[in-house]
Amino acid sequence: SSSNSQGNSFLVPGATVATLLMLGALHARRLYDDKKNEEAREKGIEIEFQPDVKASFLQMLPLRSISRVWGSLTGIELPIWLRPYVYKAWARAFHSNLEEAALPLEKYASLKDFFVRALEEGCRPIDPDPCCLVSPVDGTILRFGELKGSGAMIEQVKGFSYSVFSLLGSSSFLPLIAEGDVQDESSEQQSNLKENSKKSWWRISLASPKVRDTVSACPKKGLYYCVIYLRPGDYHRIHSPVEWNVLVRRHFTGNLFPMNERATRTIRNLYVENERVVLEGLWQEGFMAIAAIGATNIGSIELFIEPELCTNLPRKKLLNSQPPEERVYEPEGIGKMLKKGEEVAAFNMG
Amino acid sequence: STVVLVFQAPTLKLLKNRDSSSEFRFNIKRGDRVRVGEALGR
Repeated sequence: SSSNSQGNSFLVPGATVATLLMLGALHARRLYDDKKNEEAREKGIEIEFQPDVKASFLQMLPLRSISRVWGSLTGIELPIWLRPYVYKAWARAFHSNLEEAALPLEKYASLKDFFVRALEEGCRPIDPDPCCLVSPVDGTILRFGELKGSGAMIEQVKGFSYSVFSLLGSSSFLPLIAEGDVQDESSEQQSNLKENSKKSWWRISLASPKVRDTVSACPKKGLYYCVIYLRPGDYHRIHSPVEWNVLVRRHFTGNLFPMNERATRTIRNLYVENERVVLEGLWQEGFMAIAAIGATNIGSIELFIEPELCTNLPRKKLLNSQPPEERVYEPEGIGKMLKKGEEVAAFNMG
Repeated sequence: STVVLVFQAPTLKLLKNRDSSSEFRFNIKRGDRVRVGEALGR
């Protein structure tokens, strides 16, 4: 029995040390990979899509439950004396700017409240030029450009793209590709598109100049996109990029994969798989849409224009092909009017 | 988290009296840090 208890007394510390060594090795490997990618990026080498074991492992995890537990933890009210220490530690770890917070740190009851803080008045002046479109968030520009060709594809990372129709929803009022250019749509989607074309306000051709009428003096319209990534330490409220009318809101439940740089390189269809809220409408130049896409640690999206919308809800295992829940804002055709720079939504923790 | 903007804007304005053509242009590049309210393009 003494040798037994002796064995046990070595077992726990041994297992702990082994676990710590393994985690240390994994972390070192991760740092090495990230450093290699950083060097590649600095040389201008485009990192390619490369699914890995970790991405497959993530598919098996209960990410939504993890996200909700994370939200409960960060929603715990902290003692007032502790708050500045916790928020300063968070700011140091994630490079947040504490000077811009609208309230003194003691006023934020939990990390969750601090995370979705408003900024002091005047911290984000809105570019007054009526011909410009402003950034709706603080963040890093991942991709931007004009959508051409019949698939209207956005590159997630070199070697992998996703369709704007999948991102925004197929019943979207997206400018319809001139009929006949829609090659690979199934028959009911063709009829759906034809149906939409009766509803839609206008049509443009993304496909080819053959449909463009180069003689008319009317302005030619293109479809543009911009993908902006928010780091954990960034200000996480979403503002209106222009003055526009929001006509439709679409909520896709989906998954809650992480949205960091590694995830975009290794997880297929990340942007069209994750939970997201899409606002769609019209601005002075035509179609406008914003997609706010959640992630494991920031899984909830709160709409100030529709406070009753709840996201990141526990749900039984549903297929991801569940159609989005859609709401047309009243009055139909006018919807909700937003001014440029106005607060629209916020990403919440968990 | 990530925000994706999809919007329509002029690509080419053919003006009958042969003015210069105007189109939407981004004034950002990949990897730029942007803040709320800063112009992404005009």
